[in-house]
Amino acid sequence: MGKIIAVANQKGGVGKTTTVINLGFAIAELGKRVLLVDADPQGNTTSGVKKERNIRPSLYEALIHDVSVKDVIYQLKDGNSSIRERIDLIPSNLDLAGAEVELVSAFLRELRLKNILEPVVDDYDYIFIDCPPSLGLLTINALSASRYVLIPLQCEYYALEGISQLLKTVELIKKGLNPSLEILGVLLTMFNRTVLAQQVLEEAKRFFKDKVFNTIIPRNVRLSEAPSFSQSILEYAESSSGAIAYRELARELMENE
Amino acid sequence: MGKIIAVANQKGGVGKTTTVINLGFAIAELGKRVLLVDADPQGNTTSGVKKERNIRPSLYEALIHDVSVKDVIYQLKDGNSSIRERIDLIPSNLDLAGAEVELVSAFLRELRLKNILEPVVDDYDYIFIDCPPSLGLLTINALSASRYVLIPLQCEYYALEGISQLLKTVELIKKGLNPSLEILGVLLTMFNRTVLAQQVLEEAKRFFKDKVFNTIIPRNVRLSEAPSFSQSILEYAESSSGAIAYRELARELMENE
Ligand SMILES: Nc1ncnc2c1ncn2[C@@H]1O[C@H](COP(=O)(O)OP(=O)(O)OP(=O)(O)O)[C@@H](O)[C@H]1O
Ligand SMILES: Nc1ncnc2c1ncn2[C@@H]1O[C@H](COP(=O)(O)OP(=O)(O)OP(=O)(O)O)[C@@H](O)[C@H]1O
Ligand SMILES: [Mg+2]
Ligand SMILES: [Mg+2]
Repeated sequence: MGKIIAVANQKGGVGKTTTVINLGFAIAELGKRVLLVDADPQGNTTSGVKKERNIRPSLYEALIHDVSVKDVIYQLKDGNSSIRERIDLIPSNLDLAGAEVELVSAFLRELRLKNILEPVVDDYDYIFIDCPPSLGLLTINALSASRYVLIPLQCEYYALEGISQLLKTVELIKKGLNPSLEILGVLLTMFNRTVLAQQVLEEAKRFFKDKVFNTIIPRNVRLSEAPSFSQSILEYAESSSGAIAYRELARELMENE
Repeated sequence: MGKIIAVANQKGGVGKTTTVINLGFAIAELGKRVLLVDADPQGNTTSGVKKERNIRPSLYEALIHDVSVKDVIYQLKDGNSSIRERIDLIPSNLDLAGAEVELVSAFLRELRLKNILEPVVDDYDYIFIDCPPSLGLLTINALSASRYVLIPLQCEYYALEGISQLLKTVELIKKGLNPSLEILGVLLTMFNRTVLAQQVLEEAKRFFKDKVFNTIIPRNVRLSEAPSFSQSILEYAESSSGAIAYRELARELMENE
């Protein structure tokens, strides 16, 4: 029975996509089957793992045109990498930008993604959903479809400021659409040796207590280079601090099972 | 006659808010009257310059409930800072998140912000509009209301990838809603001494040619600390590399007038 985990935070650029890709790959490296769902019209998870552009049909066709989920799942396996044997992807592209508006008046508009994933949940051990930087219908679909939400928190002021709003949204969804939704954890990202980063870490620990992952993702330029080659950090720079950290996070996740 | 400049880029965390605040303040430091318009439900520009939370009425009330623009303009002047004498703010808060959906079926939905700003354009030399990380109705309103769009470009791969989509949106708006919209320039942000940053800079120059500002904003932790005190960089750390860069950008803008 696959664990569905939404990676969400309405603040931009906090490491949602980087976490979906690299945690997903690290979990697959440990032998698990993983599905990555790109629910962001920017399609960064898609381009961060595959070179082809504008893959269709995509999540958009499944959400809006009822295309079967099997037709929008693509294998990453390429005969080269053994990790990629175990990773599939539901890609997105800019068509999905229309979805937020088209969904507004759609039947069961918050539960579309949940229904899409239903038939395939048992084919995977973990399903990670990459969310856009907003609390709109795409993120709401992701949170309504998930058992858990993982919250990346960039070690900077604005990131901390937006957290209470995200939590309110999670609470609303728990009350209404998805009572079993839980916070898997808060992941400090882009950590470095500044006073500010340390302050955000302490503030996060005070606020979230044991929900803050022990693993902290350091700022590591390799993590920002990897997507330009459509590679995870484990393929691009396997001994970098970024790779080490995401592997550590994968182990921490598995230990908490 | 105020120059209205939208600061836009659908990629998250590229420095839109940091640029609106600090370029706005640097322009005011040169003696100009400036209006900052926070068109992002995250309200980061608002919290980056004012300590009060949930200021109402806000942009939301003007956009959706036809509250007069004069009632949503707040002065930043506080008797202490001379720069703040010349800066006003139209704040936003989370109510604005509802606006994207409420605007979908509204009359003249793309031109609301343009109409709101019409009566006050001549009260300012520069009006900067902070956009959310999306190409939804709020960004479309900002682009339709503006004479110029300034595009912050973080020196990383994903930021470059999203640019062509932003440009397509600008083109669409030029054809339909706002033929006089022009790209004021592309601003490299969070620049540092990595190969990747240098590559993004060269790629931006090849693609945008003379539209790339000469001024480059360096990565400077002071810029990320300042908002936690609701201060611009000019107030928080006036001799930091971030302050120097934004002053330099202000001068470059004024020279191109
Ligand atoms: N630990 C890190 N060290 C260095 N760079 C990083 C790190 N994590 C992410 N990045 C880079 O920072 C930028 C923002 O990260 P990312 O795109 O993953 O954030 P996001 O939350 O998905 O953004 P958006 O809100 O736009 O979807 C990207 O260019 C990414 O490559
Ligand atoms: N030059 C810089 N050096 C260091 N930190 C910076 C710099 N510019 C911005 N930051 C910090 O990086 C983060 C992202 O910047 P900012 O919030 O301005 O981007 P944004 O494009 O407005 O994000 P969003 O898409 O979420 O609105 C913030 O925490 C900000 O304080
Ligand atoms: Mg992303
Ligand atoms: Mg912003």
